[in-house]
Amino acid sequence: MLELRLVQGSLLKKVLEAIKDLVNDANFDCSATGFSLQAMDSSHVALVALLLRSEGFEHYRCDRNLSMGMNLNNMSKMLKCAGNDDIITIKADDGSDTVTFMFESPNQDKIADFEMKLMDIDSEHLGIPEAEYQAIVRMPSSEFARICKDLSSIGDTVVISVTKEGVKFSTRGDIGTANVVCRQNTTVDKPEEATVIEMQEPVSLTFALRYMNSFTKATPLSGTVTISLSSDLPIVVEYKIAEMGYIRFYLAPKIED
Amino acid sequence: SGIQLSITEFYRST
Repeated sequence: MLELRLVQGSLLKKVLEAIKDLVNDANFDCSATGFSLQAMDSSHVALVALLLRSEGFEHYRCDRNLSMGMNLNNMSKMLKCAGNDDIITIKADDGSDTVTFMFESPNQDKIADFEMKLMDIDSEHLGIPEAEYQAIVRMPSSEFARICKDLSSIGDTVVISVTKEGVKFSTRGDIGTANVVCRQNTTVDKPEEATVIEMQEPVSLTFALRYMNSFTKATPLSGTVTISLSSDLPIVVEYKIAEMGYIRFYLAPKIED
Repeated sequence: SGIQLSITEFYRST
């Protein structure tokens, strides 16, 4: 028996919008720790890891570890039927081949339930060890989204370079080149407007902008984004989900021919 | 431009 009641149902709606274009089908894993997911895109270039900790739910009952295979496009269709202020409860019985999403309006005058078919997904689970990164950049998530969108109108790849001068995003394409440099800036009114650069040593890596732009669909989940870079590892683009956990995107770099 | 590496080249199946 599984029953997870999330008062801020809009979080789940935003999570689905953030990942449904990157991943088609995925197993949601439910354990005492929380509601989580790890999935790769179809070309195995990017990976998304989601964690919504059990403490973040108003009610969290998970009698035994359960993995539920869902088509994310179908799940998104169902969650779009929930209002932004609705409380969402996810329910499943042991051994059932369906999951139920229950939506309650804030004043309890409307209750809807949507039952979705589960699917068997033979997905590969990757171990992601803790790593020391050469550079970690925290910046406003809207700024990062703007840069990725702007650069993708010029080129297909972005070179992200961190030096003591700041973080530089560069691209080149048929019509020309573009460089955006963000310097550390902590003299801002609100902490989420700051750009903070922690650099152990300079690093420069190249990534496909198509994936970066896909990751920025998580922007509504968090005011800030944290980008971790090391020359021999995939980039990690992390959006913290307030009080609950995170959504992390990992992207393998491109290397010279 | 460039060769796209795969995520599975960095992280192994568990």
